Amino acid sequence: TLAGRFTDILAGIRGRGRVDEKDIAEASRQIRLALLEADVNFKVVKDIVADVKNLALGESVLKSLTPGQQVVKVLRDELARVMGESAVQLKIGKKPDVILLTGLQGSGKTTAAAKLALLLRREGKKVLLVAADTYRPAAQDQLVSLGAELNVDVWRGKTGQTAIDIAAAAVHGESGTQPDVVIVDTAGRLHIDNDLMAEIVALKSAVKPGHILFVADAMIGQDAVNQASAFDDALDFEGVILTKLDGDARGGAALSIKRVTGKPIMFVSTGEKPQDFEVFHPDRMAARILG
Amino acid sequence: VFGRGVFDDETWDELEEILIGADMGLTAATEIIDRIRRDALRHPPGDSGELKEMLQAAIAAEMIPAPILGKHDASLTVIFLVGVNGTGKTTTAGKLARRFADAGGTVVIAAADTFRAAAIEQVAVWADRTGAYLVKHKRGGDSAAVAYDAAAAAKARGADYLIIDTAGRLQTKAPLMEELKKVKGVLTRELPEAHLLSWLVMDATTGQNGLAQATAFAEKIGLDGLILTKLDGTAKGGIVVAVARATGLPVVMLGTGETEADLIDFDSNNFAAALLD
Ligand SMILES: Nc1nc2c(ncn2[C@@H]2O[C@H](COP(=O)(O)OP(=O)(O)OP(=O)(O)O)[C@@H](O)[C@H]2O)c(=O)[nH]1
Ligand SMILES: Nc1nc2c(ncn2[C@@H]2O[C@H](COP(=O)(O)OP(=O)(O)OP(=O)(O)O)[C@@H](O)[C@H]2O)c(=O)[nH]1
Ligand SMILES: [Mg+2]
Ligand SMILES: [Mg+2]
Repeated sequence: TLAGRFTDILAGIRGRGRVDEKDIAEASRQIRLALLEADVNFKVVKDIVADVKNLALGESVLKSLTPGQQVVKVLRDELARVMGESAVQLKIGKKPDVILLTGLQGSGKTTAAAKLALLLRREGKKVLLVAADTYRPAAQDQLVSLGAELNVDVWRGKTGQTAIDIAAAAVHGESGTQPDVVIVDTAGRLHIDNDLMAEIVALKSAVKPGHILFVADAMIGQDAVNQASAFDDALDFEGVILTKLDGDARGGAALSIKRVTGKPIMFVSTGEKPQDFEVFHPDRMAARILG
Repeated sequence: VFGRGVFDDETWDELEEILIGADMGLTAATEIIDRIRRDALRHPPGDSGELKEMLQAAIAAEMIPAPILGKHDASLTVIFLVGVNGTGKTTTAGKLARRFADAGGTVVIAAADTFRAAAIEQVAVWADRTGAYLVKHKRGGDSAAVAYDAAAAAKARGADYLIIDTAGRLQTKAPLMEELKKVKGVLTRELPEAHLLSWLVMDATTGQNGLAQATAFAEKIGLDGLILTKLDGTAKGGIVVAVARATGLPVVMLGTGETEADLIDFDSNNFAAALLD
């Protein structure tokens, strides 16, 4: 663990009482190693190391800690600061409030749509799921099946309709179900696929969602920054759903995404069952990344 | 960095960052850069083009040559596709079915993901598109039982290829890994004469957890190779370099898109060149 690394290197400089340049050089190396191993983007790591160095050398650190403890505290505080101070709530607006889910192939959007529907229904909201992925084989079947298991209505439009047709119809009340919230599942797409990025931008214009959530896999590596920046530039999303946190991926992508886009992680998916879904807690993520 | 004419400490740091940015991991990146730095002392590169070639060759040298599919005596080749959730196993099953059909082979596909919503419907579309014969049970059924029936069908039909599509599973889930071992056990028992290949399907966007995935699957069920998918994105898939160093596993093919044609053979030089682009 990172705390373990610090205990080793800084054990030898216990007597000095404040952190100096030489202490910080070795500590910086260990911080870089730990964060890169945790999949934090290398540019974000550079920024964090520089910030920690300035803060640790500064006067604002507690005098009651050893130099090693001071550096670890500064790093923990800095990670917590970057991740965000507290959980960010999804505020459901006037009905029908539309939530648009987007992200790369296989990130967990369809599953997340169903899970978010369950969470909102437990908060007393009537939800309509919209199966607007017209590309992937059996994608609409997948959401219909998930909806049936949860007793949540699913709108799939007619065969041959485009994603925009299907979503617009649902948002304009054609399903006849009068939902409080409409959750639109979309096809996975690459941020460098101009046609599909144009499609999702057009879909946003057509349905004017109250919320756009970027769904990202917790095991992504350095590419997280490329993906998230591109989607944020195109759509100005509100927040992120981080999936597959039930694995042992450290999830450094979460830190990179938050640091680069400024957008909060709002929900996490922690398994394959519909209940495996909760509001994100920034402090827990910082602890996980540090290992 | 390749555009500048001068090689200094900053050059080596920047080259290391390219490798780290490609998800190679700090250990592999540092070792590769240290090695070419020593080589550069003995044979200084004349220009940045030559430096790029040295780095490309060093990366390619880390990769294990992919075995040529089809060079064996067995009449039936079984491809056992495994991996964590969402990496592209089912789509890859479809792409393989297309490749084998184009080569004139008869293909059987086992819809052995009996867990996920619409998994069977999804692979059924691929079987339909490629003319493969699909063996499936009801959702919620026993995955090993599907594999058993598919093995029987492959034998009965004299199939050339049997592709097993399995459910995605995180390597940390012991009961799911045990299930996979049981499914493979059925295949080895029922088709002892077949050429059985277990391939881990990995997403090119995966970070360092990819190494944990490869070692866990290799340890539990044994692997013969990797298929790296979604290389049509911006991720470089450098994690396979760390996997090659740790496990000696070759990358056999690359997924480069979502249609059945988007599957190419792995070539270490092309892969290294693309990584540095
Ligand atoms: N273990 C685990 N698996 C998950 C989680 N979220 C989703 N999955 C699985 O990840 C795989 C992909 O999920 P999907 O919901 O199909 O992903 P998607 O983003 O809709 O995929 P595309 O529509 O093809 O882009 C499925 O096997 C899901 O069951 C999670 O939190 N934990
Ligand atoms: N861009 C791109 N997308 C791919 C590639 N391979 C698969 N996909 C997409 O990735 C998503 C997931 O593919 P699947 O085949 O369902 O993945 P899987 O591993 O079977 O998923 P689970 O069974 O849920 O674990 C789909 O949207 C595919 O179209 C590829 O090489 N490039
Ligand atoms: Mg989907
Ligand atoms: Mg599948």
